[in-house]
Amino acid sequence: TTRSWDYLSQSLNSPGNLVNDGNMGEGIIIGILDTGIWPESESFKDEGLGPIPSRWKGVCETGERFNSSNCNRKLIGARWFIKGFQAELGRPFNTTENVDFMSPRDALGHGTHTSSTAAGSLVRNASYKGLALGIARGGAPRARLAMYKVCWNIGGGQCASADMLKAFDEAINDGVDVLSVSIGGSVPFFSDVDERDGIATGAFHAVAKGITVVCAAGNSGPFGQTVENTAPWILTVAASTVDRGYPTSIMLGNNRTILGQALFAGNKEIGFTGLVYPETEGLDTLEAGACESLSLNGTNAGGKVVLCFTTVARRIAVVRAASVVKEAGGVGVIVAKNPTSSVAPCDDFPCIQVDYEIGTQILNYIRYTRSPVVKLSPSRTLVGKPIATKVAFFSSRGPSSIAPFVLKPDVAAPGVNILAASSPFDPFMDNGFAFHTGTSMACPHVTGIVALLKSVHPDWSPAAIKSALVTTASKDPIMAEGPRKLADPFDYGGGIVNPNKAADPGLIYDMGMTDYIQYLCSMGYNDSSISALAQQPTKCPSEPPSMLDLNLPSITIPNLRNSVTVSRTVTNVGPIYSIYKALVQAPMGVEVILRPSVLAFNSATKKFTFSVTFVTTHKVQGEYYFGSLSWSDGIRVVTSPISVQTEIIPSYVDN
Amino acid sequence: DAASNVHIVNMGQRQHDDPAVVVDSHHNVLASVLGSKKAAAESMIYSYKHGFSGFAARLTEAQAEMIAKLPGVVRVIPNRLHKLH
Repeated sequence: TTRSWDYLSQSLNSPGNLVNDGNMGEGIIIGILDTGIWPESESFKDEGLGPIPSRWKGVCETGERFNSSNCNRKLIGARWFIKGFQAELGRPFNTTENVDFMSPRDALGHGTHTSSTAAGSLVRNASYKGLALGIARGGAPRARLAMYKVCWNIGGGQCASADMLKAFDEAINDGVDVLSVSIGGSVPFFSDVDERDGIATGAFHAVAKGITVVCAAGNSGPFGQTVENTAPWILTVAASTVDRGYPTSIMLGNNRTILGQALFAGNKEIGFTGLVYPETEGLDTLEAGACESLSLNGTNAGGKVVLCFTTVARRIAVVRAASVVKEAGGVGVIVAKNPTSSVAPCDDFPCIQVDYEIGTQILNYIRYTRSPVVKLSPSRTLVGKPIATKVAFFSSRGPSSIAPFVLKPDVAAPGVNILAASSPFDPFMDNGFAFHTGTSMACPHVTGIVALLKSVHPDWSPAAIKSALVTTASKDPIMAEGPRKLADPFDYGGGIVNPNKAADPGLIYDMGMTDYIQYLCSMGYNDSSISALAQQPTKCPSEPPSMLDLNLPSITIPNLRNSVTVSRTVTNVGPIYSIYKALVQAPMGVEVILRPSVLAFNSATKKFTFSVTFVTTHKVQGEYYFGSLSWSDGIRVVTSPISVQTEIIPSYVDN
Repeated sequence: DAASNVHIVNMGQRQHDDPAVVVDSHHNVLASVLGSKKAAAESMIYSYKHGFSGFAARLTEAQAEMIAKLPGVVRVIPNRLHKLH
């Protein structure tokens, strides 16, 4: 967060932005479902905060190394839920085997990280061993926090649906305004009305009470149809990079200098030393040099830097290679891999990432030089324009596998190499702060922004807030990692979240309980399931309503045959007398007809319903093509992403 | 009981504004299947009483099936684990 809020134009010293207009989230209460919190972190100091909002009904539960004095005017509530998890475990949770605390105290660091990203107080001179130096803070630094610990330190953090449902239930009663949930399931997902999901049903009840629920989209990218937390009442967040990199100099013996990426914070450079690539002879000549199965048998790596190649995107390949090289007495590793922006420290050991092209050039230097040598320098922090924004490789992609008519994810936010507070038990922590990467880190960025929006627009519904964020998000030019391509709505929904524009969207696509029930009926869920979820007797019409007419801030048609007409209703939340004109960017091969194309609002007309007809000219079973529909009054631009797939043969899958 | 697993029992709309009365109703439903209030109290894990009416309890498959057939019970489903992102 030492860069992400500036990147999102939320600098505290810039008047007229949302963080200042929203009084830094003063008066807003953010609930976090996560691994707990490290209350002594500087990020949770309460200096300058006024009294706890009187509507707050939550508590500060005590437990192992956590008592009521651990709460303050910043951390105003803390609860913990373990019974459902423990029952799944089938035995008592052994907190010695897996360090954790039977209390809201965080061992893993994840909950501390997400909490400080959403609403942490200002901490100056935060860094990871000097890297990413700056002010660490939350998006809404004056908002209050309530931790609902539902995840436990086994296998990277696991959380039971029974516990999560209880946390939602208590948070609703406690009086939170926003809930942040960096948790999810895995394909195949449970339906929106199935309590096993824990999040969709819990979130439904929260949203019904006006509480916005922000969730992580998942880390199963770049594959399509992997996006999680897809219910239309949830605000689902993909992960993008910020304009910050960590160039790390690799100087070859031929005087060529290459800048790789690493979080190597060593004080001294590693002077010219031997450079090797473990090449073997025999049937599989490449196996020895593969980072994930690196074998240095027969390679003298002592005091040298080792080059390896990997096709494994996950960090495990880098970790494994660093460990093997270190064990063999090596002094560094250069990992050639499919380029991704996510880097992580290797315990003060240089593990530098380069792409295949650079890796191949280094390999050629090794192969065709008698005594190859290399010099490695510590990483530097580079911020600003030269660094492009990308949707992260790992960020789960749409379309939704549950309801492809509902565009997911909704928006993207910074979630790569985020420096925020952590627990002392986090192996990546330095002086209270750690870099972490994931849609878990993107989610609380949006949570903080939602808190600010709530502060400015207390009467906006969760759907209105989502609409404002989706329709004002920044789109171009943004690339998506893995493989590199221009990002589309299945990568980032409406785009990269733009807080200042979201504060004044002009028009919103609002929704309420009736719309969500319409969605549930369209999905074919039975009346009793819907009644149970909606907390009201519900009878769906015999002819189910069209899913396409759900008043979403986006239009997704997964099965366009010939033509279809969809309708939307916009509500004017800008100046009373406004005229909006439409601009349509039609998806390739699809004709778009809009009626009307001009909307004139006045004191009597605050809402307009319009229709959009899509006619396909594709003659073959199509891929998705993307476009957009924008309304503009000359100042504001309200853009809905459009995604259309032509369907010639129903239910035919060949991709 | 090794054969008992946590199940989430959804009882739909809250029938009473007083959370204590809602919790009592959950214990009554559970007791009607488990045979006693004491057994219900031991089996009960959580009462959900604000967002919706329901509870989580340790149940065998047979008990879960019996509860699912009771009036006022919408659905009984097993607990599941999720992961951090």
